Amino acid sequence: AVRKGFKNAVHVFEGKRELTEENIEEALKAIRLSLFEADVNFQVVKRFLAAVKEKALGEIVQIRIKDGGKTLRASPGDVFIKICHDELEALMGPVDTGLTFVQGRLGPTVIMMVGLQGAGKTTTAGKLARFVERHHQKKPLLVAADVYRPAAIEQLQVLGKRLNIPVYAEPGGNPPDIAERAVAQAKADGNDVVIIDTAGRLAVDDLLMSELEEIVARVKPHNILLVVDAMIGQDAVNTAKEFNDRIELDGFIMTKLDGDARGGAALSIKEVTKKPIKFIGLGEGMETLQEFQPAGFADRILG
Amino acid sequence: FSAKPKLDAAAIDQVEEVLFTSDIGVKASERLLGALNRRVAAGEATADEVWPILREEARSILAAHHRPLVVGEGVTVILVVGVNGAGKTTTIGKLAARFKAAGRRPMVIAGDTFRAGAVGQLEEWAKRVGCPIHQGAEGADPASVVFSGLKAATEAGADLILVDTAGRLQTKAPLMDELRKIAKVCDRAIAGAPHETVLVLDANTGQNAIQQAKLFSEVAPLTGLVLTKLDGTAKGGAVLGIADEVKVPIYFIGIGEAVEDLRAFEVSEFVEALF
Ligand SMILES: Nc1nc2c(ncn2[C@@H]2O[C@H](COP(=O)(O)OP(=O)(O)OP(=O)(O)O)[C@@H](O)[C@H]2O)c(=O)[nH]1
Ligand SMILES: Nc1nc2c(ncn2[C@@H]2O[C@H](COP(=O)(O)OP(=O)(O)OP(=O)(O)O)[C@@H](O)[C@H]2O)c(=O)[nH]1
Ligand SMILES: [Mg+2]
Ligand SMILES: [Mg+2]
Repeated sequence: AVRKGFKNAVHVFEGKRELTEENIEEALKAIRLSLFEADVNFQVVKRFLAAVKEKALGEIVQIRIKDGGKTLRASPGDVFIKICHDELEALMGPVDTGLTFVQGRLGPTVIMMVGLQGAGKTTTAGKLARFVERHHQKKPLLVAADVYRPAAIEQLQVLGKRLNIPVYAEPGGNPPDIAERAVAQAKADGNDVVIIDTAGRLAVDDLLMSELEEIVARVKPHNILLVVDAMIGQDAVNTAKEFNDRIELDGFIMTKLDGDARGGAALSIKEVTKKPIKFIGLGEGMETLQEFQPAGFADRILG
Repeated sequence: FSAKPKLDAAAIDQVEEVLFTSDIGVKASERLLGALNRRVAAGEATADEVWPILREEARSILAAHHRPLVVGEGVTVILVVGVNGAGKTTTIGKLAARFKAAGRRPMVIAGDTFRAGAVGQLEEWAKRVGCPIHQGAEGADPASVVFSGLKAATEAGADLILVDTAGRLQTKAPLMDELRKIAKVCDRAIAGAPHETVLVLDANTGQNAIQQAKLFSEVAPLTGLVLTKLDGTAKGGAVLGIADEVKVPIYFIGIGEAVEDLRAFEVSEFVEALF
C-alpha cells in the first residue's frame, strides 16, 4: 500500500504524449502522499514538490522551443520520473561519506556517537570500529561512556570481545572524564582511532546535552555522528536541529534500514542541518555498516 | 476562515501541516478532515471550532478501543514484543515494579537470548525492582527459555510473569516465526498464556508504526500497546493510524528512563498534547 504513491504518479502519464500543467499537478498530488507516508518532513515535501513542478514546467517550455511543439522522444512519465529522482538526489546532497582522520601526534582520531535512546549507537560503535579497522587499517579503541543504562558497558564489552577490539570502561565514572582518560590511554597504547559510545538522550534534556558539550570540550572529537533510527517520523527535524545547534555535528548514521521503514527522515535531517548521511545500518551484526549512497536511497523514499 | 460550506485549500493545508507533523499520517488525517468537513457542510461548525472538532474525532478514534490493563486473580503472563530499541526491556522493569507495588508477585523471563548485554540489562532491572528473573544459557533457544521460565514461575509462586523478547523488525520472516513459536510455547507451558501480548512502540516512530502493529499482530495477536519516549518532543500521532487497523488499547505511556516513568494512558490528555 505504501508503494502506491509513486506508481500512481507515473500512471498519470500513461498514454499521454506530452507533459502538461494539469498532468504534472495530478502527479505531484500522488507524490505528495507517497512522501508523507515515507515520513519526509512537511516543509521539505513542499519545497521538493515546488522544485519538481518548476523543473517539469521548464521541461514543457524547453520541448516547445526545441521541437516546435512536437512530442517528446522520451515518454512524459519517464521525463517526470527522472526529474523526481534528480531533485531527490540533489536534496540528499553529494556523496560525503568520509571520516576525518588525523595522523601521528595530532591523533588519535576521535569519533563520537550521539543520539536518542535506542537509535543504535552502541551497536553502530562496534560496527564502526570494525569498519575503520578493515577499510582504513586503523587500530581502534572503543569507549563505554554510557554510565546510565543498565548493562550498557557490558553490551559494548561483549561487542568488543567479539571483534577483538579493546573497550575502555570505568563503571560509575563521569563521562567527560572517561572520554579524556580513554584518549590518554589510546595514546599510550598506540590506538589511532577512539570511538566514544554515549548514552541515549533527549535533545531537549539540557543537563545531558550539557554533558555532551563537556565531552566535546574535553576531547575535541574530529567526527561527531548523530545516530538516527530509519523509522523516525516528523520529529526528526527537531532532534537533528537541536543536536546540531548544541554540538556541531559532522554527519549522520541512519540505522535499521534492513526493515521496511522508508527513511524519509534522511531527507529532512540533511535539509535542516546541511550535514551529510555518512553511513547506514543494515542489521544487527557487526558487518552490516555501509557507506551511504544517495542514488539507491531516492528510490526507497519515493516508494 | 469564515462559515463556508467546505474548508478551502489554504485552511486544509494549515490543518494538514499540524496533523502530519504530529505523525498522524495520511489516512488518519483524511478521516479527521472528513469528519470536520461533514460538520462544516452541515453548518454545525465555524472557523474557531476546527480544532475542537478535530480533537473530538481523534478522541473518538482512541476511545473506541480504550480500556485499562486489568489483571485477573490468577497467574497472568504478559508477552512483550516490538522492534529493536523501542523500550521493551525498560518497560518490563517499570511494569514489574508497578505490579509489585500493587501486591502482585512479578517475575521476569529473559527471552532475549540474542543481543549483547540483553540478559544483563534485565538482570539489573530485576535487582532494582526486587523480583526473580529466569534466564537461560547464552544463545539458548528463546522459546525453550520462555518455556522453562514459565514452568519455574508457577513453582516459585509468581503470579505476574513478564516475558522479554529480542527486538525484531517485522519484515524478518524467521524472527517473526520465532515469535509465533514463543507465543505458542507460552500456551504449552501455562494454558491460556500469554494472557496479554503487548507491543511496545517508540513515540518517535513515523508511519512504519502501522506496519509494525499489523505484522506483529499476525504472529502474536496483540492485546495492547505501550507508547514509550513521550517525554521527548515526538507526539506519537501514529497511534491514530494503528487504532483502526489493530483495534487494541494503549495501556501505558513511557515518560522517561526511570522505574517510575510509566503512566496509564489517558485519551483526552494524549489528544490535548497531540495537536
Ligand atoms: N535490524 C537492525 N537492528 C539494529 C540496527 N542497529 C541497531 N540495531 C538494534 O537496535 C537495538 C538498539 O541498539 P543499541 O545499539 O542498543 O541502541 P543505542 O542507541 O545504543 O541505545 P541507548 O544506548 O539505549 O540509547 C538493538 O536491538 C540493536 O541490535 C540495524 O541497523 N538494524
Ligand atoms: N526517554 C525515554 N527513554 C526510554 C523510555 N523507555 C525506554 N527508554 C530508553 O530507550 C532505550 C532502549 O530501551 P530498551 O528497554 O533497551 O529497549 P528494547 O526494546 O528492549 O531494545 P532491544 O531489546 O534492543 O530491542 C534505553 O536507553 C531506555 O532507557 C521512555 O519512556 N523515555
Ligand atoms: Mg547504547
Ligand atoms: Mg530489550
